[in-house]
Amino acid sequence: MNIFRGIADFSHLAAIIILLHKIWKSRSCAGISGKSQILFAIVFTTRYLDLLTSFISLYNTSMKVIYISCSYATVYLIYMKFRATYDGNHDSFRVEFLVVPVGGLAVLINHDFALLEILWTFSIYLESVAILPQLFMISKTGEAETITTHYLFCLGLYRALYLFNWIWRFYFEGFFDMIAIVAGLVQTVLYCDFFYLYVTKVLKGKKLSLPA
Amino acid sequence: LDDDFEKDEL
Repeated sequence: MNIFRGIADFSHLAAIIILLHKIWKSRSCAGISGKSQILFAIVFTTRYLDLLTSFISLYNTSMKVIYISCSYATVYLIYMKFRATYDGNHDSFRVEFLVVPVGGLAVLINHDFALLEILWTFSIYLESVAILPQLFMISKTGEAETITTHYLFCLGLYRALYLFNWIWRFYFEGFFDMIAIVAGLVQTVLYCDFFYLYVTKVLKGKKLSLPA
Repeated sequence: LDDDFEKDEL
């Protein structure tokens, strides 16, 4: 594993933990898109089905189990435990407009027409757009808590670092996975606007708020 | 489920 991949995985883990911790500590999921979190739970579930079929490494298995568990815990906190604080009116992104096309694309464009491979492909495509309900929610309310922006930054950083990981792997291992690379590029691009706001506002101590 | 399915990335 190269340095980019290593930092990326821990950045991803940090994002997940930051979100869980924020909701748990504040006893509230205000400003968090439950829809994005459900999509991430679907992403992890469909991608890590290989936990049942193959063992790659202790690291690989542990991270997968942690990601899946935290993801379901987050969904549980939002829709069950702290349901009263969930801002459903502002979480109005129509997820079927993401899931249906992404499902179709996964059936059409994949490495191998096999169940596990198609579900893996579906998870890669879905992950690339899963943050859209959250970004939509922020654009609708015009603001985000600073801790939420740290979450988004770690999540965006994770995918940006995976791009460097793939460049590294292409040069040193001759490895590349076109599906992951294209979806990863799309995913990273979606964060660019947010990265700009994060650097120009949040890192200078200001709250992230959008012009009306 | 497929037997030869192996992805090392997360």
